[in-house]
Amino acid sequence: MLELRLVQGSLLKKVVDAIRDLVNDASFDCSATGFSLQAMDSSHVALVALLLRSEGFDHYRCDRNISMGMNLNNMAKMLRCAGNDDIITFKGDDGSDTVSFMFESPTQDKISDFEMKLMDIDSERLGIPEAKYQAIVRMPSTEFARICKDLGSIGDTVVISVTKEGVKFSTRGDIGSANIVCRQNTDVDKPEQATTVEMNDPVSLTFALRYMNSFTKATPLSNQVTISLSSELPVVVEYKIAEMGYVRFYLAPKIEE
Amino acid sequence: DIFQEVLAGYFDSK
Repeated sequence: MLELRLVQGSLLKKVVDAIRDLVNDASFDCSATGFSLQAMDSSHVALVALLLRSEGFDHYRCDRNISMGMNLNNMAKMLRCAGNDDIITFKGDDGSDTVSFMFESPTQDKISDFEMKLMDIDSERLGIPEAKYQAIVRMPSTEFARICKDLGSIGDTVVISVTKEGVKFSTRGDIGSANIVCRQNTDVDKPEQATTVEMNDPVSLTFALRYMNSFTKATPLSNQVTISLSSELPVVVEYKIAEMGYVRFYLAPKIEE
Repeated sequence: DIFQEVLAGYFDSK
């Protein structure tokens, strides 16, 4: 038996919208720790890891570890039927081939029930070791989204370079080239507007902008994004979900040969 | 030429 109740139901909508651009089908795992997911895109270049900790839910019951294969577009269709202020309860049963979503309006005058078919998913899971990164950039998530969108209209790849001057995003395409430098800036009214650059070693890596733009679908989840870079590792683009967990995207770099 | 790496080269399968 599995039962999860989330008063801030819109959060679940945002989570699904954040990842469905990258993966179509995914296996959600439920355990005492929380509701989690790890899925790779079809070309095995990018990976999304989601964690919603059990403590973040208003009610969390998970009697046994359970994996549920879901089509994210179908999930989005169901969740779109919930009002933005609705309370969402998610239920599943061992051995069942469906899950159910219940949406309650804040005043309890409308209650909707939806049942969604599960799917069999043969998912490959990767072990992601804890790592020390050469550089960690924290910046407003809307700013990062804007940069990826702007550069995406000029080129296909972005070079992200971190030096003690700040972080530079560069691209080159048929019509020309672009460089955007963001300097460390902590002198702001609100902490979420700050840009910080933590650098152990300078690093410069190239990534496909198509994937970066896909990651920015998670922007509504968090005011800040953390970009962790190391020349030996895929980049990690992390959106923290307040009091609940995170959505992390991993992307393998492009290399010159 | 620039080639796209895949994740399998960095992370192990569980």
